Amino acid sequence: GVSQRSINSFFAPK
Amino acid sequence: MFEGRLLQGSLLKKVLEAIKDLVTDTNFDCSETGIALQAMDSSHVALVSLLLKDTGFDHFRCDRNLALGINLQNMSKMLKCAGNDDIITLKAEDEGDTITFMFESPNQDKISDFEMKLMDIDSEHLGIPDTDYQAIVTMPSAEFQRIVRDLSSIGDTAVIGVTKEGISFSTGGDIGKANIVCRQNTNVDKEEDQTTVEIHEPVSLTFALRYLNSFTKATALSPQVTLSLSKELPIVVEYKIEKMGFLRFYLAPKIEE
Repeated sequence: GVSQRSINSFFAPK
Repeated sequence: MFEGRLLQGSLLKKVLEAIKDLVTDTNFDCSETGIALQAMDSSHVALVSLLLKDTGFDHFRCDRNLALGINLQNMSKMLKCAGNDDIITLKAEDEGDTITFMFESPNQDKISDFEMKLMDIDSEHLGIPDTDYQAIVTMPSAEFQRIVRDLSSIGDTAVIGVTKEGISFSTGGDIGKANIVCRQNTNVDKEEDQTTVEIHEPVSLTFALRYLNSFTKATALSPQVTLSLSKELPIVVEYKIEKMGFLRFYLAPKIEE
């Protein structure tokens, strides 16, 4: 099935 | 000190209405170039990014960079006390623990000062890389709001697909399925009614409708919304704020395991 990714798996902390 | 006077105070009221249910507490980062805000929702699925440039203010002064920690529900309560036509001024001292909202009625016969307590917030800023998106669609914001609301009554997730023909929104649930296609339409009289599709490659991604629905609370900010999509990247839902900047929402997709 599809799973919800989290936003910080795409954008790294600055 | 920091001071920003906004002739069109309703813009700030609209910004708060758009984000107060998505984000609880956040820093308003004030610098000499304006006010910026970046915050994730509590589930870390969506990210809000706001920019209000100094040039959009009637008067703007920021002597040193300040991070004003604000509870958005509380700020919303304060701004609801401003009239829609009021001029709103934000004021904060460098070492203070409060922010003052001053509301001036259009004919200057009523001046209100509201002082709100600030809070210390440890905020983590995410670096958002510049991306050449595979598809960028600009469409009427009210139409996007309508579509997202309609689909939410049928399913929990929407597949958003873009081809050179247009943008499609599909969902499915216990009661059935729905598919809505908006075709590129640049032959309408008013520019704000146009739908334009800029595409490098067709793209199709799945998103939670609950979040998309929440983003559309920003509809009052702009007649148009821009959706930027790339394979396996968060969608960007952008509302431009005239002369001031933007309110952007980033939403992580649902991805097949």
